[in-house]
Amino acid sequence: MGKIIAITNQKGGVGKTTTAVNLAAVLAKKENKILLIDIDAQGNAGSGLGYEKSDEKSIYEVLIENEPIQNVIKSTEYENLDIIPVNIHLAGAEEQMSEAPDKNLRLKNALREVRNIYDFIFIDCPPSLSVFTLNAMAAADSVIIPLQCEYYALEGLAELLKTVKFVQQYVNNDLKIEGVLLTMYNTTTNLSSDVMEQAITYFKDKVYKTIIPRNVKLAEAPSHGLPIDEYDPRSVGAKSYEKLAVELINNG
Amino acid sequence: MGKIIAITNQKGGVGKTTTAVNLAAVLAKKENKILLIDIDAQGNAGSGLGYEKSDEKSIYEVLIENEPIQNVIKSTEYENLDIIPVNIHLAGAEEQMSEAPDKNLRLKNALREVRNIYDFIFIDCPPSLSVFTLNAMAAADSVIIPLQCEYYALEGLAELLKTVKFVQQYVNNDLKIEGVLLTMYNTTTNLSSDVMEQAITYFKDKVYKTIIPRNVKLAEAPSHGLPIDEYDPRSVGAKSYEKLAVELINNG
Ligand SMILES: Nc1ncnc2c1ncn2[C@@H]1O[C@H](COP(=O)(O)OP(=O)(O)OP(=O)(O)O)[C@@H](O)[C@H]1O
Ligand SMILES: Nc1ncnc2c1ncn2[C@@H]1O[C@H](COP(=O)(O)OP(=O)(O)OP(=O)(O)O)[C@@H](O)[C@H]1O
Ligand SMILES: [Mg+2]
Ligand SMILES: [Mg+2]
Repeated sequence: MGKIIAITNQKGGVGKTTTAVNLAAVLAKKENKILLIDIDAQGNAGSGLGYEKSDEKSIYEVLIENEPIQNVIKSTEYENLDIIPVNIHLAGAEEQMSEAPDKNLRLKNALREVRNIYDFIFIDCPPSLSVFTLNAMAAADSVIIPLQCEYYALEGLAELLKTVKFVQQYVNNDLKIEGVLLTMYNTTTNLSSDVMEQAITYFKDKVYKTIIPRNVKLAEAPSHGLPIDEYDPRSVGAKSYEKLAVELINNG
Repeated sequence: MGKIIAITNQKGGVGKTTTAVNLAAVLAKKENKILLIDIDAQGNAGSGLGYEKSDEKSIYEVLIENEPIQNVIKSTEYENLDIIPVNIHLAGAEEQMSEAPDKNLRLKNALREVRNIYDFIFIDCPPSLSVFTLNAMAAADSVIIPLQCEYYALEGLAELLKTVKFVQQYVNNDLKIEGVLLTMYNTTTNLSSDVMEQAITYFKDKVYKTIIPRNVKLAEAPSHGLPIDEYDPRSVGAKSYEKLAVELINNG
């Protein structure tokens, strides 16, 4: 029974895509069957694995034209890792969905067909609380919240939690917080440890013990279209996503 | 005649707010009368200057209830610098505006009243191409595009330019690109120089000569509610925003 996890935070640039791509890649290597869904019109998750945006059918057709989701799943060169990349039309989809009564449930209904083929399904969300993020939260069993260890990133947390509560109340009663992941932790400044303290006060044991440090290799890897464990497996970035994958599995 | 500049890029975390806050603060110190408008529901621009989100009237009431914009302008402790912070209601405004025929022109119309009081009006945009960003582009004379010197940030440029062209064609014929600002430039990796080369190929002389380096002081300053020239005026972050302000003025 595949676990569906949305990776979301409306604050921009906090490491959502980096976490989605690298967690998916590491878990695939550990013989888990993984599907990575990119629902951010920017299409970064696809390109982090070497996929360019095309006009082939994708999540857009699933959400807008009821295309069966099996038709848009692509295999990657990595064993056990499939992907649904975005296509160029997704940017305009939000307007098109705004009248539909079931607009927030389209992804959830589509995933029924394939849910049991995978061990994990990760959904990379855009930096907004839009219909795409609501679709992801409605479809998901749980959310992973990447939290950049910098001041502005703390500000958006209250808004994000309000949205999670809204979704739990009206759209998906069973949605849980899988975990809060501290990212871009910088040991040379108190800023990061201050943010960590606040996160632990707010989220308690939901904060992952694994912390992702700021590591330039994580920023370089996407320019080669490679996950970090392919680009530089000995980097601190690769080791920390490896640890995160183990912690995620152990949490059950 | 005040110049209205939207600071925008739908890629998240590229330095939009950091640029809006610090450019506004530096120019105010140089005796320019400045208004900083925060139109991102996250409200980071306000807190970068020490303002907390409240439920006092703000840009929400201007956009939704036709509140005169003069009523929501607040002075700050910095001479020549006024601000319109967001309030807690802005997050819900997008749905409320979706039916209005003039939804993209609300800010432009509101600013007519105050435009001539200021030398510059900066608008800090959210990381999406939503109605708020369209309002900002419709109201603006030009846009500053912060471009983080990392790979994923390049991907969103084509989408952003499409939106600028759309706005120029249907909403605001006179919208120009004020400049493209390279941010978080990291000298320890080729990644940044690769991005710079691509930006110069794409945008030619629109790329500012001033480059903002990655500088932890810029990330620390907001946690003290201070612009960089107050928090650490000798930092390389402060000096680079000072240079940018001079370049912006010289470009005329
Ligand atoms: N731990 C890290 N250390 C250094 N750089 C990182 C780290 N994690 C991510 N990055 C880089 O920081 C930038 C932002 O990360 P990413 O794009 O994954 O964030 P995001 O939350 O998905 O952004 P968006 O809100 O635009 O979707 C990218 O250039 C990425 O390569
Ligand atoms: N040149 C820099 N060097 C180091 N840190 C920076 C720099 N510029 C911005 N930052 C930090 O990086 C993070 C992202 O910057 P900022 O919030 O200004 O981006 P943004 O584009 O406004 O994000 P969003 O898309 O969420 O609105 C913040 O924590 C900020 O303090
Ligand atoms: Mg992303
Ligand atoms: Mg911002």
